[in-house]
Amino acid sequence: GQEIVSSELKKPLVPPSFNLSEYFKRFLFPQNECELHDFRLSFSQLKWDNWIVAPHRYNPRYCKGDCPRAVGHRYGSPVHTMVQNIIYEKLDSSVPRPSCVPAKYSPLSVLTIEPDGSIAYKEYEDMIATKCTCR
Amino acid sequence: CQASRGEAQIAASAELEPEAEPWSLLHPLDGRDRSGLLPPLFKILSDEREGIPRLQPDTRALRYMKRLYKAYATKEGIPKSNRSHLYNTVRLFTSCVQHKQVPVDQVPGIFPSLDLLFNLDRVSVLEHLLKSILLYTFKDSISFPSAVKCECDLVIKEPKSSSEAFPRAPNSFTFEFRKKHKWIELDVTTLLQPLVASNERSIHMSVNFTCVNDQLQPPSAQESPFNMSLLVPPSLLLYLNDTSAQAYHYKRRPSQSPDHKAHLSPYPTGQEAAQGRRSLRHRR
Repeated sequence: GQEIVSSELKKPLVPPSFNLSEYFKRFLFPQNECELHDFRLSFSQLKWDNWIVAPHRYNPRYCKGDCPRAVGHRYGSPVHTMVQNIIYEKLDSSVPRPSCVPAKYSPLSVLTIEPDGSIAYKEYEDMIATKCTCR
Repeated sequence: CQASRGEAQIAASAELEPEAEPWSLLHPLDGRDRSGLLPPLFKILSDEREGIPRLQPDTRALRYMKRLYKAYATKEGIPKSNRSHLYNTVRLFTSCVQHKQVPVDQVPGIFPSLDLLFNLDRVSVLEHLLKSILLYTFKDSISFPSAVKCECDLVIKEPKSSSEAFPRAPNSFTFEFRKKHKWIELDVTTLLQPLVASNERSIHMSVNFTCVNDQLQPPSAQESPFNMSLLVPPSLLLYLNDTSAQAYHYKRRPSQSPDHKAHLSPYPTGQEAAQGRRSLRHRR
């Protein structure tokens, strides 16, 4: 077997056309996997800047992308998510695949002018998505 | 006054088209907790028609609130975590000056009494008062030749809803104007706590000042700040804890709380432990 081993060793480890980063993208981090995306808006675009004084820009962020099959380790999804995925793949494709949704949020402070002319500083819960998950 | 006239207009339009005024749906004054309601921020989203006409606030008050915003939140609007307070709402109300009793011979340093009315319709039942400040400022930024001591007598008039009609005993505050003085804050929390807690919709008070310079004489006419025209009628600041579902409730880490009241430590602190030992010995 020595000849085989030595000839094997002489072969290049990876095929010449192979690209490492391509490998990573395709297998470890597949394209458009479920992740957090930015969406920066200013309240003047919504014509609310006559009553929202601050902040000028607001980035609520959102979750988008496909949920991979092995969601447990990446997204902390419950086992139910994998069960739902198996049902979708093997039993009934009318059952939707797991969805990519926000798992954690952070608050937002807003300075507004009230209809009676008074001014209010308020802090609202759950206004900015900070983490995504598959459910 | 401006605010109540504005309210009257808005209320009138609300009568015409009940859905025209979504704000009142958001803070039900009758106390029923409709937690499913959208926060005011997005109620407008669902309302297609043009924004509701709103009264413009006083520019100095707006400048003060912008400064407060910068102190409490980052540029992106995230509440700063190094905070030492529990309130998640601060409301600034501009007073409707009822009238000024201007004395015939106006002496510099003695201000005529001001009758003030604050309309608190925006305060919802779920917002609990933690602190309240009367905020004075001057029309122009001025500097004083020397420190000046002032005494402010404040009388809270009985609310219309209560039976007694007599004004209460005056409460006195003393404070000092230093060189470059921009804002003067009078803590009126203890006076207003019962009124806000009983969900009073307006607060009526009369305020008058007397000031002496550090030689304990009324400041001379040259010390310009003390003629009435430069002092702006005060605004009322309410620091509130909004207990509704959509408000942000800051979870304070034990290591961050400065005052022990809020920091209910599971173990007695040093002096409490010493006290415990003493009472134990005393009992023995």
